[in-house]
Amino acid sequence: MKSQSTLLSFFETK
Amino acid sequence: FEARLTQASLIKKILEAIKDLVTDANFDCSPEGLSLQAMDSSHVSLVSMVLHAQGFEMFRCQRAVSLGINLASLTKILKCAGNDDSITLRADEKGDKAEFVFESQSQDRLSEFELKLMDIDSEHLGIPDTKYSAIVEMPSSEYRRICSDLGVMGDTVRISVSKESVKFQVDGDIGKGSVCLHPSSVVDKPTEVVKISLEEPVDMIFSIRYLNYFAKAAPLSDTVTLSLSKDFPLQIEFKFGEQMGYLRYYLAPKID
Repeated sequence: MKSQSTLLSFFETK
Repeated sequence: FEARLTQASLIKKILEAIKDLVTDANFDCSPEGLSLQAMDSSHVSLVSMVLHAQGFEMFRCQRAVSLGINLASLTKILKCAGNDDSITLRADEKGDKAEFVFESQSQDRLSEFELKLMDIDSEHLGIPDTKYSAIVEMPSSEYRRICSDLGVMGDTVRISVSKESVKFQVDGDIGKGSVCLHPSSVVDKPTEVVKISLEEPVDMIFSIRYLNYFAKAAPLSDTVTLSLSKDFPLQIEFKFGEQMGYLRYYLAPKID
């Protein structure tokens, strides 16, 4: 089962 | 800050393409142009819009200012602009209101609106320069059709890119389906081209609901570019002509 990731785990908060 | 665009339709289309994903956003004005970056509330997707200063008929910005705008309110105001009207946007240093002036092509009708601005605390994300494994360019109408066709079958789509094709597959409760596009061999119209640039094959799963939101940008550009790398957010780009700017979406993948 695949789950939805969020962008926060790929891109850094500036 | 003051800027004038010849065609209000561009701003109207941009708004249509983002208002279902984002409710409030900062329009960042700088001497380079007008830009916006915003995530949807679940942080699954991100919209990044850039309108370069040289794409405007007139652009004046002495110092950077952020205009916090409720997109539903902006939609109401832009409904009052004709597609062929020119649009002038003004904001002063206080940044508590923005002024919109719409003028008909024949210059015999002028309408003015003032919009109250809001303070928006938005998280800005740094998007790294990425060398994607697979880049697919296709007609935006084709993209929209695939997303809407497959969206009725299920919630997720598997996108597989190889040298020979890009395949969109859905597996839902009532059954499954797929659409496969091959790179164009004969090119009649540049806007009907399917192009694939591949470093390595990619096979990933995404939410169709978001891909359908992004399809609302199809009126902005004849073609769309999908950039993919394994276990990395998908980038979908709609360009507004060569010098004007772009609207990009990022979508986090479904992962194990």
